[in-house]
This record gives sequence, C-alpha cells and structure tokens, in this order.
Amino acid sequence: SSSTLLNDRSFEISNLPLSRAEKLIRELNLFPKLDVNVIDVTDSTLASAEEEVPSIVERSFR
Amino acid sequence: FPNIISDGGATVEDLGHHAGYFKLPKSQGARMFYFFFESRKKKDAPVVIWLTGGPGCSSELAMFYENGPFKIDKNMSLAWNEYGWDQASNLLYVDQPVGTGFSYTTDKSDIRHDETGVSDDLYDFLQAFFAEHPELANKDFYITGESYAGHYIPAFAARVHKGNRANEGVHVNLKGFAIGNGLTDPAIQYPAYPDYALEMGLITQAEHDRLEKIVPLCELSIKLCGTDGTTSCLASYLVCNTLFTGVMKHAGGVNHYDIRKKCEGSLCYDFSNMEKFLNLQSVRKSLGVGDIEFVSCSTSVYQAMLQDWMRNLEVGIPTLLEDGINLLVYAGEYDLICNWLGNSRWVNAMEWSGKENFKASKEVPFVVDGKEAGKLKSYGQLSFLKVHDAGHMVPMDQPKAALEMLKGWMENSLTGVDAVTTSTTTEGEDLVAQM
Repeated sequence: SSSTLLNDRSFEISNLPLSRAEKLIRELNLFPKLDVNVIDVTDSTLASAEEEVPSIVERSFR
Repeated sequence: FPNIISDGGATVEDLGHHAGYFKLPKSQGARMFYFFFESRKKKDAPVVIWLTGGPGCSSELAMFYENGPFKIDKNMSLAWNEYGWDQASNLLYVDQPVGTGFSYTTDKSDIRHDETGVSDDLYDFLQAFFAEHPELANKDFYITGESYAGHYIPAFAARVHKGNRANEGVHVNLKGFAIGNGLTDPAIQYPAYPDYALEMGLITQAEHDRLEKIVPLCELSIKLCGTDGTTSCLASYLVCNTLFTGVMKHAGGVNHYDIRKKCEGSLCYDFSNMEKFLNLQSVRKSLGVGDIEFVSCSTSVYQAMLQDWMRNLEVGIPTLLEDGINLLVYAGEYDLICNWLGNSRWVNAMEWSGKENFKASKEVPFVVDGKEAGKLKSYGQLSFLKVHDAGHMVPMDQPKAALEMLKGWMENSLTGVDAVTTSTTTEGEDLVAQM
C-alpha cells in the first residue's frame, strides 16, 4: 500500500528478500554451492557417526 | 592449513590453532563449526569472539578479510595478518546461525529465526568451549562483531549475563561487547538513511523530503513489530527498506558499504578466494570437516531472519551498562547501510543512568601513530567511535586503527595518553545534531 501512496516502485521483485540475499552474495563475488548447510542424514558418513560423539570435538591444525 | 603436521603431535598444540564442531543441544541435529586461535602474544590475553553478519554469512569472511591471523594470497597460500586480532586476544570465530559456513544440520527445523535461538546456541557453545578449555574460562571475555551482528551481539551479551546471574554452568567473565557498523535499533537507524545520504551528497533535498514521507510509516510499522512481532515485522521490513532502496536509486551506483567506491556491475568486493581456499581438499582435511560443504553466505539463513530484522535489540543494553559491562559502538564514516549517524543516534538516545553525561561528553580524537584515526565520545561503560577513512568493514579498511581500538577498549584506555581535547561540548552534539 505504501508504494501506491508514494508512487514508489521500490517494491519491485529485485527488492524482495530472496533477491536481496542473492544480491548480497553476488556483491561479494561468492558462489556457495548450497543455499544452506542442511545435510541429508542418509548419505553422510559424518551423520552416521553422530550419536557417539561428545558435545564438542576439536582438533589442532597448522 | 595445507602441509599440516600429522595429528596429535605436540608441536601442533604449540601452534595454538584449533577448529572443531559443537553439537547444539537445543536442536535436532545441528553442529556448529568454530575456529579458535590462541593469542599470538600474551597467553593470558582476553578471549574475544567475533560474529559476522549477513545475516547468514560465515565467520571466515571476517577471518580472512578483516581481522583474522591470516590473509589469503593469490596463489592460495596464507600470509600472516600483522593486525590480526589474535595479536591482542585468544580469538574465536563461529559459523552461525547454523546453516552457514561449515556449520550444518540434518534437520531444516534447526535453522534459527530469532535472537533467542541464536543467543542460546552461542551460549551453549561457549559453555562447552570453556569446559574444553578451562584455562580460558576465567579470562576476560568480549563479544565483538559487525553488521547484522548488531542484533546477535546484544542478545548474546544479555544471554551470558542472564546465565551468570542465574549461576548457570561456567561463570563467563564478560567484560564488554563491541558492535561495528551494526544494525541494532532499526526504528532509529532506518530513518537516518535519507539524512545521512543528504549529508554525504548522495541525494538532493527534494529526494530527501520525498523519502521523509515514508519515515512515519516505517516507524509505525516497527512499533507494531516491537520485540516479538512476526508478520508485522515482515511488513515492516518491506516498508522500511524502501527508505534504503529509495536512497540507492538516486545514489548513482555507489557501493553501499563504502560510498567512496563504486561497485563494478554487481560486484562490490571479491571474496571468492576464500571459497576457493576453503574448498581445497587439503584444507578441508586439515580442518576435519570431511565432506561438509562450505556455505560462504546462506540465502536460507538470511530469509529465516526476516522476522527478526526489524526488531529492536537496543532494549536489553541499558541493563548490561548499569551492571558494569562495557559497550563500544564503532562505525566507519563512509558506510551507508549501517551508517555512523544512525548508530550515533540510537547510542545517544539510550535510556540509562549515564545518558545525559554521555551526551554532554567531549568528543576527542582517537589517535593512532600520532594521527587522528577517528572521533571518540565516551562516558562510563559506553563509548562511540566514528572511524575515519573506513566503510562497513573497519578492520578491513583500517586494520591498524581497528587493532589499536580493540586493545585500547579492552584496556579501558581508548582515549589514550596523547588524546588532545580539541572540541567543545557543542561539537559533541555535532555527532548527532549536525543534521
């Protein structure tokens, strides 16, 4: 309604949230393969080991 | 990271670089990934956690391009960052909210929608981290971050404070929290867009006045959103963002993170080397992330936060100040999207016992290497620093000043020894009332 009030076309599709998120990523020249890190329990070796691990698993690296 | 020395050797320990996963207890199947860099100098240095914004962007963005121990060279090797914040702290980077970076979940319902979820996860992580590193638990602890972390940081600080007061788990020695070019109080910061843009010559008076018509609508929508609205917050997001897009439509393609620059087409920065590096098999193997993808920024995490975006996170800050916890709000002067004017206004407007004294306090130069690097205003636990020659990412644009800022703030010596008081009280108002 505010767009009609102000005769403002800012409600164009490019300003909707998903577009803004994608624009943010493009602006930083980033190309993530996934849009979120949700892994499929069935095919991840990691997931199968899930139950036995303690709450924090840390390793040192160089 | 490549050329790692084999696992479990004592020499690796000495190097003090750690990475790990934490199983989030309040989730179906989420693991949060973190980096921990022991201080390069003093082992008894404070513990500092850095939170990246987005929302939905990974902590590695800041780690490699802002204030981490390393920079990535063109040939994918790492060079020490002379101004890494691990020079002054034991430094933590966490990929959060879950779903970004190497943090992952097996259940989409774990994706966080608000600051309660974010702050609980960070609090639970911190408890486990200090249980893993008991030698650090009694160190001074500071929460820092940038941009949308202007939401995360006060929420996390309040959660830590609540946990301490209720004697939950390990007592955390929280000393302060710092918000860089943040979004904390949208009701004040969004209406500041046209004012900042006019002041910086990005828009004309006529365009300013036209955008001003939206301000009452935006303010009303934020009031309806309040601290726990849902769809009203979504509506507020759409309404209020016309203030920002309205400015950008007339700002001639400036980089909204740094109005001194222009974006090349849709490209404002090039952080692609980070993705290349973190997807190297040798690096992934070193970090122990197995086949987990690296998600530099997550559109889903971004969208999941839409109802959170317009919420006011300033409300929990006065209690922290009254209880002696320090707050530093700093902002690069050329950032539009989380500009210094909007930040200065909400800081000055905060209702706490030191409000009038803070407003009346003198503005002093923040001096680094004998040169003014910013303008500082402070009283009691509260400090506001406008950083010269910097945009949205102050540690990237002014690395030395940023490190000196961190050191000075943690040592309560931000004003420094050679600060020269050059301004009068009225100029203090300048930071706020100039418009």
